[in-house]
Amino acid sequence: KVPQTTVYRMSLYYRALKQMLGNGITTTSSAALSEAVGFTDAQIRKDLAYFGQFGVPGRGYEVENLLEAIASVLGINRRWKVALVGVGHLGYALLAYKGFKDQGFDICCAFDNDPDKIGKTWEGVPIHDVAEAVDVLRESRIELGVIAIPEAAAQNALDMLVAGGVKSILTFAPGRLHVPPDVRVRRVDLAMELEWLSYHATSIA
Amino acid sequence: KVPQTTVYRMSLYYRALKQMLGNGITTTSSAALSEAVGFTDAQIRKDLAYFGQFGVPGRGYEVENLLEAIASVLGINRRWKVALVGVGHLGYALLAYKGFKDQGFDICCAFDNDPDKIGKTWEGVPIHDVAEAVDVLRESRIELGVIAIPEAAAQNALDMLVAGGVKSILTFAPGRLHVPPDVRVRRVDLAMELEWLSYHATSIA
Ligand SMILES: NC(=O)c1ccc[n+]([C@@H]2O[C@H](COP(=O)([O-])OP(=O)(O)OC[C@H]3O[C@@H](n4cnc5c(N)ncnc54)[C@H](O)[C@@H]3O)[C@@H](O)[C@H]2O)c1
Ligand SMILES: NC(=O)c1ccc[n+]([C@@H]2O[C@H](COP(=O)([O-])OP(=O)(O)OC[C@H]3O[C@@H](n4cnc5c(N)ncnc54)[C@H](O)[C@@H]3O)[C@@H](O)[C@H]2O)c1
Repeated sequence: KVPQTTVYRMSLYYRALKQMLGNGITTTSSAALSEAVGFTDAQIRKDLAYFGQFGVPGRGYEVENLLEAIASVLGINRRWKVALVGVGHLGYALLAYKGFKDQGFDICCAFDNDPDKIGKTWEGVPIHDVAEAVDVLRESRIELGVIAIPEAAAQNALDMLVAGGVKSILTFAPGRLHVPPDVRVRRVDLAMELEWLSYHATSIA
Repeated sequence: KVPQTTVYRMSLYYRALKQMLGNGITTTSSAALSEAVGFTDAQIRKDLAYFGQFGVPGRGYEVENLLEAIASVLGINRRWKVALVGVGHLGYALLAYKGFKDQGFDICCAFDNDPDKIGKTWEGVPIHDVAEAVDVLRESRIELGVIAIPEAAAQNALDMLVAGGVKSILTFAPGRLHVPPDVRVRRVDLAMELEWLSYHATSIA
């Protein structure tokens, strides 16, 4: 079983390699990659070994080959159809964020319960009434869901996404959720990012 | 040296213990904590051991004691003054997010370059002209900074925060940043959260 942190680091390696390619670098080594991402070259070799044999000993890695391999491991060598529930401040920032499209994630429909928003199209994405969600999700064959609504409505949103056939969900709403066994939910709490900073600021002092 | 992932897990343990306390549970075990967070009890014991001896063998942990210990490790047993640069969709969602205050992070001033926003107060936070930032940061003794502006302006924002005495910065802006040696920057790219989901959705298939 691959540790969650290896998956996270694969995303970081992917970004560093993309940058190298952008700078015209076509071959690299685990030492050069280590310099770019801040993990030891031993850690990099251990992470990559979970997924196969890459590179030639002594000659390093072909950047394009390694990028393709990591993209296929992460599943970002294809497009994903994403639905967004809740188009408030956070939801709108996610709609507008180019970083999703760059990695193959296309938010193609959004849902809200605010009559002033329903029927509009923002950043090219139609906003539907949350009451119609299950039909729209099924018709559009949505694979990933993002929840950006208040805590009280989050469980309903999850149930609706699942009823619409979505099995992988990212949620920003706080609070406990009951998740069916075959559904995977990833929770984000941005306060934890500040806790990482406060940990380091405290441990230095 | 404590691994970054241990710090991340300490934030998760903190949240699970808080929930236990909310449910009236006053003592717990690494097995019960393991059930709540999804990591093995061996991993939990290993993580906690970085920071000291907690609990009594055979009798488990006092929830309140463990909470206090983790809070002090993470530096969330005190309040932190936070400045926000950029009050657009993402910035506003961060201003309004209660999860920051709950963990001791108080956004007490914000900066923008949009004349329609400067001088306003949103969610109790005054929005200053980014041109006056260095003075305001110094006077308010700001310790943490959050960057939520477009990539092109991010390096200027970092330099401004550093000139204002801020040494720990969370940034949502894409692109490379030149960071002085004694400053710590944490980058967030929410696309990586979707990549975690696409990895799992792909590896099951
Ligand atoms: N986890 C994090 O790090 C983090 C960060 C910021 C915000 N948040 C959370 O994200 C949520 C959204 O934040 P925001 O600032 O965008 O809030 P907001 O009030 O601006 O937006 C909420 C949106 O959800 C819609 N909505 C409400 N109930 C709904 C329902 N039952 N069905 C469909 N749509 C519904 C509203 O009409 C609105 O458009 C909040 O719960 C907030 O706590 C979490
Ligand atoms: N990393 C991530 O996961 C993630 C997610 C969403 C958005 N983003 C990024 O966050 C940034 C903000 O997103 P948004 O949706 O809030 O955009 P937005 O356009 O709504 O907000 C940007 C705000 O920054 C202000 N601004 C612009 N230049 C400035 C400067 N030089 N000094 C001070 N203020 C300035 C604008 O006036 C505006 O208020 C974008 O760069 C976006 O790519 C990142």
